[in-house]
Amino acid sequence: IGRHKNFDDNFFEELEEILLTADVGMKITLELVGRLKERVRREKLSDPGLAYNILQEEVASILDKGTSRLREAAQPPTVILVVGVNGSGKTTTIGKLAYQYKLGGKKVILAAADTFRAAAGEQLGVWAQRAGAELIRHQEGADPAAVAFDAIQAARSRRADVVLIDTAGRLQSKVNLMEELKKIQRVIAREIQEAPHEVLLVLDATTGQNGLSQARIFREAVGVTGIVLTKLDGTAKGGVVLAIGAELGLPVKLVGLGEKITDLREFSPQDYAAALFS
Amino acid sequence: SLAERLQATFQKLRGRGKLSEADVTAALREIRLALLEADVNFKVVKDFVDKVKSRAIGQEVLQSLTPAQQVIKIVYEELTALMGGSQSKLIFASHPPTVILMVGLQGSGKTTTAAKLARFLTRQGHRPLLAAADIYRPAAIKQLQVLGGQLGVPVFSLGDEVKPPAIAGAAVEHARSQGRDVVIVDTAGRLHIDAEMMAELAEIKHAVSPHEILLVLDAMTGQDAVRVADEFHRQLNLTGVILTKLDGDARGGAALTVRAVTGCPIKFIGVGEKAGALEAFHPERLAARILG
Ligand SMILES: Nc1nc2c(ncn2[C@@H]2O[C@H](COP(=O)(O)OP(=O)(O)OP(=O)(O)O)[C@@H](O)[C@H]2O)c(=O)[nH]1
Ligand SMILES: Nc1nc2c(ncn2[C@@H]2O[C@H](COP(=O)(O)OP(=O)(O)OP(=O)(O)O)[C@@H](O)[C@H]2O)c(=O)[nH]1
Ligand SMILES: [Mg+2]
Ligand SMILES: [Mg+2]
Repeated sequence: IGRHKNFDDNFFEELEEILLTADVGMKITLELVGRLKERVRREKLSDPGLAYNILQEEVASILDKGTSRLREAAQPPTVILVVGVNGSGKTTTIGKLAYQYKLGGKKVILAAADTFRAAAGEQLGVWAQRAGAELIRHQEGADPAAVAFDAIQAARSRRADVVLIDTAGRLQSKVNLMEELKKIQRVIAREIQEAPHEVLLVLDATTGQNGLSQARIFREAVGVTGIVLTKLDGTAKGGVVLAIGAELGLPVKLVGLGEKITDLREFSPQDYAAALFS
Repeated sequence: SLAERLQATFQKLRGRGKLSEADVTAALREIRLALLEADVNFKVVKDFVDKVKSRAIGQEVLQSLTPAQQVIKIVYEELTALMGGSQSKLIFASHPPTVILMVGLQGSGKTTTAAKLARFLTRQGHRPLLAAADIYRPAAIKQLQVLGGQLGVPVFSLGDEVKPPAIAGAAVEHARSQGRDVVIVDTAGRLHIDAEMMAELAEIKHAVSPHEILLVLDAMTGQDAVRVADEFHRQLNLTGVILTKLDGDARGGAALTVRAVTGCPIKFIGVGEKAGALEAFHPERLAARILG
């Protein structure tokens, strides 16, 4: 958009296209375009080359919620519940996160609370091995809440610093599956005051407007505290996180940038905003 | 709903008898919004809206319909026509085995859908063989073996140290020797911009000449569907699409995008996690869902 000569209709049409194509959605797109138009008018701007900086500022301010740091419990263990729809990258993200904690000298326990999907426990087992974390697993079909419970007991007795709880993917419209998730959260909360200390919603960057519904319903169900935006190494921009930030106040805390154990990074609103317009 | 919004739009207009340009332009604004909300690609929406506009202006409003309903009828028919109307049955080889190659982005549902297809084919009297050609994802082979085991469908694997093209080739040979008449090759999820991994798919294709190359696409995919579909189609020449996770509440606009961009038929839809959750694709149903 920097090549336009002035802030004419073509300029704003092209800006609209950039934002919509990034999955920002119509509501936030109109809002951002509106804000830019207001600044152009108020500050009598004439050079569209300036638009980039203004837009990046606006986007970063929507996404900046203070800190991307994951919460740490006053006393160990810190309990982190990982949730989200099918295939979004939960299990892989837990492997990456476990590795990060391990690098920081923490003792990590992984809970295989996806007791439903074929080879879910085996998959997490490989990540546990790669990350140097311990795995708590029951047989297939076991009660996921029981696995979470056992993992917390194990964390206490073995003095672990962090418990990462993997759950089965579930579509937010499935009431019975959301009830199962609420039960897991209740069991965790009953065992440790203030737990889970983080409830991370893992969201695939290729997701369209359904992402807002995912964030809304998962938050309502289990009190999501942050988003992990995965698969940002693709061409999708994950723009739905703007609506999630603006309407629900939920921060993106981490981004997944690939399938390797090191492909996890803390979220930076500024970097994200810059990438949105590149 | 779109119907309600259009109704409100038309309250303001005088148009009766024939649809005027003003009527149609106002209605199309709402339709464009609905399609974008449903994740249909920006450019696909533009082309589609232009098409509807030329069809709608000057059209007689049927006695039984309001102008709003008349426009919706046109949109619904255009959407249905766009998404349907082509070979949505599986292509079988004249000499077995038929080879079906499953491709797509990470996490879209390929492995689960491969098993669903195996179950579908078994019930149709075929003897499918599942081939575990994902050697990267932790426990991917195990996942397919567990699913195959639950269905009584054999799973061919050479472990995770043999390259996928060789695995696929050996699977087809194995099928011939064992009288299995369909080979379903499960592959690793990959990005359309990962040159190395896309080249691997081209190698698998070269090794086994699949009769079907099916893009497995998540129904909640947003605007990126256009790039994914375009790239996979350009490099592999897809024969069909399977849209998964339609048991959720995503509108599924990516389906229209993929159809518009590749011209490929949607052959099946995934409507759940169990092996039986595979259904035939009905364009009019998806049209209604996309319109919301
Ligand atoms: N390119 C890329 N792929 C990713 C990323 N994160 C996860 N994946 C891949 O996405 C696929 C699904 O990952 P999983 O960790 O199994 O996802 P999940 O949410 O646990 O899936 P379910 O448990 O079945 O709901 C795998 O192929 C991962 O390697 C990422 O940041 N980038
Ligand atoms: N609800 C629902 N879940 C589905 C459907 N199809 C697949 N899934 C789920 O989506 C998740 C990912 O499925 P997989 O079959 O592992 O996906 P994949 O494409 O093989 O993943 P990668 O091999 O990592 O690329 C699993 O939790 C599946 O159970 C569907 O139609 N509906
Ligand atoms: Mg998982
Ligand atoms: Mg798979």
